[in-house]
Amino acid sequence: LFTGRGRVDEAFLDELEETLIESDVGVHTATRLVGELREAARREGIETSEQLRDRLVSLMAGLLQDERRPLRLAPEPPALILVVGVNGTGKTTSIAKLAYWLRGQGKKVLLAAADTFRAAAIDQLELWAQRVGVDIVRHHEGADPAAVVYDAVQAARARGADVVIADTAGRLHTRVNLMEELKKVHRVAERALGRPVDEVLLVLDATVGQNSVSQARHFAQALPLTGILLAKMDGTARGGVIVTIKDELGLPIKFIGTGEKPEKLAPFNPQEFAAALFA
Amino acid sequence: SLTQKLQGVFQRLRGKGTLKEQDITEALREVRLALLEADVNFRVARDLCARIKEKAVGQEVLESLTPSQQVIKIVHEELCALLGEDESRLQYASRPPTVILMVGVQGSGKTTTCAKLAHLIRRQGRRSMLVACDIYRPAAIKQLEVVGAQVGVPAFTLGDRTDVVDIARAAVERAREQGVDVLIVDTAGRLHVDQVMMDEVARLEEALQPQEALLVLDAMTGQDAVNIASEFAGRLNITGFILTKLDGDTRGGAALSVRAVSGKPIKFVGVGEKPEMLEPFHPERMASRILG
Ligand SMILES: Nc1nc2c(ncn2[C@@H]2O[C@H](COP(=O)(O)OP(=O)(O)OP(=O)(O)O)[C@@H](O)[C@H]2O)c(=O)[nH]1
Ligand SMILES: Nc1nc2c(ncn2[C@@H]2O[C@H](COP(=O)(O)OP(=O)(O)OP(=O)(O)O)[C@@H](O)[C@H]2O)c(=O)[nH]1
Ligand SMILES: [Mg+2]
Ligand SMILES: [Mg+2]
Repeated sequence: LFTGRGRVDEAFLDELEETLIESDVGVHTATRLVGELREAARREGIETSEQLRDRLVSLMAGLLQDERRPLRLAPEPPALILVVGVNGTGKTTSIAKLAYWLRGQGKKVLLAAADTFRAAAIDQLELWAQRVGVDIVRHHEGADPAAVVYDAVQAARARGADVVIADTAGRLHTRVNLMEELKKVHRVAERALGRPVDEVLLVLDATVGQNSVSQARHFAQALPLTGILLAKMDGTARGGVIVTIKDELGLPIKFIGTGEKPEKLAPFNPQEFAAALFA
Repeated sequence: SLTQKLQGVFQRLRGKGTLKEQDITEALREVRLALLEADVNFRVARDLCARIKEKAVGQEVLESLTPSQQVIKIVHEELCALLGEDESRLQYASRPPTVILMVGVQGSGKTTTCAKLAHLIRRQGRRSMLVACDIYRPAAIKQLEVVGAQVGVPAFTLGDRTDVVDIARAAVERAREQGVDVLIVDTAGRLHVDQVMMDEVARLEEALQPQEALLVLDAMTGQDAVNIASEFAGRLNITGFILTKLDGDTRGGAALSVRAVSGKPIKFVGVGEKPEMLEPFHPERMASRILG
């Protein structure tokens, strides 16, 4: 690998950089990471291409590490998880998965159908509630989403539910009025709880490229996001954009979605994720 | 912007005397960065930059007083050439019903776009009918019925316990009986690497022999766009693409990627959630958007 005293094989570093770019890490982050790897290789006298690749994996895993995983729910019920994101990323389906996961931990879950806009959104969440065996609070289509969340928190207190998970309508982060609507939902949720919302999760689609960075930035400006759920990791997309997001915004990745069934949700593992980029 | 970056590069290089071929290579690094930032697949970007370099070196850019402008012009031309013509037309059958099969990965906007197409076709004076062939997603059929009702178009369904090919065949029968001009077939989102689901849509295409098989793709798709496009175009006779959610701030490099890998036209773009928010594809506008 070393073509001279202390000189690293640039061709192999190029290959590693290409793998990062191909995984949607983004060209600037990829170039920076490979630069750090080059420095580490010189300092640590890394000798083989395998070791070089492993060092890059550990670099990335370190970047992605965060103790704020997976869910931080207040001890006094009900806790509230607000799920947000742009259109079609997998919010509604991920909520079904979260409900299934929490139920498996013995928690009593209540869903809030606060997507009162999109065609059959309430029906979709209702079917999931039945399938996963949890309760749901819903109003009619066109109702005020904040009112649905408020009602759900009250219902959770009345019924002794541990966790409320609120679905919201998909919205492009560039739609100012829709982002204002979401801020209102969040304010009302806090008021209903009497304290901060436990988790505000941004659902990102692993097949989306660099636009996920813009999505994360805009949603983080509007709401106190607590983490990311990266859905659709069962395809061929690698979701590398979360490296840039973690690096620039510090948002922890909490879960990975790996399919359309309720059990297809796993807590995020930085080491596994980084290693999978080079599998 | 890319123009400003190229101006900066050439100003610096000019300071060292006349331009050489390696200076073009340096300038093109900025072009490659711009393309990658825009989510163009890295191999597509590399091939595109090689073609741009050939042209730039051959076109007296080296002697030009405004090399950055020349290079931008070449880049724009190459992008437009790759993005293709303004081909936002639907292929109609000589004997109705015309069948349009809508396919794509999960969440790309197929169901919503079915209603948009129905709305467009209705404005052109033809009668269409939606066909509910997503028998998996909870409330998918209801969603199609609701968006169909919003544009005054019925949705044909046999529920979610019947095979999609049987549903499709029955829909064709019904269309003939009722003199429906166009059938728009909604299908479930599916991974291009899910063999069972790709087999299903191949069977559906085989049974329907559609005039159009449109791949509905999210315009924010990243490097994976080439994989999705090549798998679908490999298994099906894809006749074109619809890129959705272009009302956001994505640069939309996926447009170049799907064109490079399939050669099929981008027919329409989705620019919002409402039924009228479907526009014809404009290659020059897309090229400017990708370059930022
Ligand atoms: N393969 C795969 N598909 C997924 C995953 N998560 C969600 N989906 C699918 O993605 C599609 C969209 O999911 P939804 O849950 O409706 O997405 P959403 O964000 O709620 O959509 P909107 O409410 O319209 O914004 C559905 O077909 C889901 O089954 C995943 O992890 N893997
Ligand atoms: N802003 C915007 N949203 C869109 C556009 N097209 C579709 N959507 C939204 O994207 C989300 C997903 O749309 P669907 O029509 O359910 O997508 P789908 O491909 O049928 O999803 P699956 O059937 O689960 O694969 C919905 O919230 C739509 O309203 C568009 O052009 N712009
Ligand atoms: Mg939803
Ligand atoms: Mg659909």
